[in-house]
Amino acid sequence: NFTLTSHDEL
Amino acid sequence: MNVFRLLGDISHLLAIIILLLKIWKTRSCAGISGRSQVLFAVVYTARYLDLFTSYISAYNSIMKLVFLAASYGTIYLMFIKFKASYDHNHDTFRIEFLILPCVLLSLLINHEFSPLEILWTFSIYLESVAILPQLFMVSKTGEAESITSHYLFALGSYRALYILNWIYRYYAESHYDVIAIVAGIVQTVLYCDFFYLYITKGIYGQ
Repeated sequence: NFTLTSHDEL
Repeated sequence: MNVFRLLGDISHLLAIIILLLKIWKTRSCAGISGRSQVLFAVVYTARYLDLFTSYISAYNSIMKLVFLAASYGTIYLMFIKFKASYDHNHDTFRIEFLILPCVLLSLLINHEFSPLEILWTFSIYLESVAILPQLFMVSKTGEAESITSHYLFALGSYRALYILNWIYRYYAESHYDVIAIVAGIVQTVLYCDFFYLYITKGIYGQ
């Protein structure tokens, strides 16, 4: 479940 | 969200607040690299453009806005309000040597060749080296005020804690982002010499 465009970290 | 990530964010927030308070209370930005601060503003601006495109959580959005505001606030204090105290002569690191390779690398090594993704990647690469003008300034003058040291320690700890967060996420969520991890390790390694001095001087130097 590695997503490209969702960077949920700061 | 795990405890390492939360501690990392708190550490990051603390660093930014320490810096703002230091400048505000002493009415001076002596010993602080304006070049590093400009690089950080570029980093946050390039990375947090996704505020307009993807919503993750209120926490995420608020923190992004705080980092942006604090970063531009710092620049305002350094280059306008307390400009006279800015130490030009010792802040001489050539930032084009950092920016250009990061631009090139983000065009070559990224997750997806799209404008926002390339900007995100660029910001990750640039953040990993953005502290170099500050570390260069400290080594050039041979000293840092203790408050500047606390700022650097908090700022360095943030990415070190993120590494623990990435290890945790790898095992707990099967989530990993190679670009962030490699750049985060580079970023943390750059602080190692400073960490060593901070800890040994903090314990034995007083």
